Amino acid sequence: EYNIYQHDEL
Amino acid sequence: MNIFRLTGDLSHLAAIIILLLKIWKSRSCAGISGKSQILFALVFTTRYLDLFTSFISLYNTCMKLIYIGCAYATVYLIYAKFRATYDGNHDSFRVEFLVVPVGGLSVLINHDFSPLEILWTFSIYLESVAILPQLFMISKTGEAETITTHYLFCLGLYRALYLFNWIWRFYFEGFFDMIAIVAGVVQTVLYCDFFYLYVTKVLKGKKLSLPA
Repeated sequence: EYNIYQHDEL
Repeated sequence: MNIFRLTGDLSHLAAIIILLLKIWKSRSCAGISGKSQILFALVFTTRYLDLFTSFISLYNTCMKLIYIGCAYATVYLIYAKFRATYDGNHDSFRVEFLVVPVGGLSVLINHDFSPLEILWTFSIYLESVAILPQLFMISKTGEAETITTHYLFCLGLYRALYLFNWIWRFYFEGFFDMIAIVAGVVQTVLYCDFFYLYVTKVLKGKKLSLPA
């Protein structure tokens, strides 16, 4: 599941 | 991490390094919009505050630190070290016309009404338009050095590659972030006119100059 608040892109 | 994301990040890195090297080697920031560079420094600062709150990967942390460091180094070179070569008269875009609406929009449309999330949203919206002072400067002077066009091409290519990354992630991971996607499309579209000139002129060995 992705957490939209954890931004893993730069 | 997919190939589009990785090449996008590397393209972004290449753009930043090209600009730094251009200014450093020529000892001049002629033709470069200091305002755009301040906006990019602001973009990285407000976006990467999560360096303090969450760890994603060593790659992620290192790239963020490099981007922020280079952004401030570029601003320093333009406004301090090589200030005498800065062409302020042609860098006349009114940045408040970007920052104020973008600030308002990030408060209104975000994923979560929290300080860090609003600042992240602000950075995404601001990045999409941060190049406008630079494009405005080129349209005003009617020309750009070839090395500057390489910088702009890499910078535009980076967000275009991210668009493919988002398509990839939607299909293979079910992931999508509407705020980043819409802003990314806007950002890429702003470069289209430049891409056309780059391919039809610069890649054929001609200098980028606009008809008077």
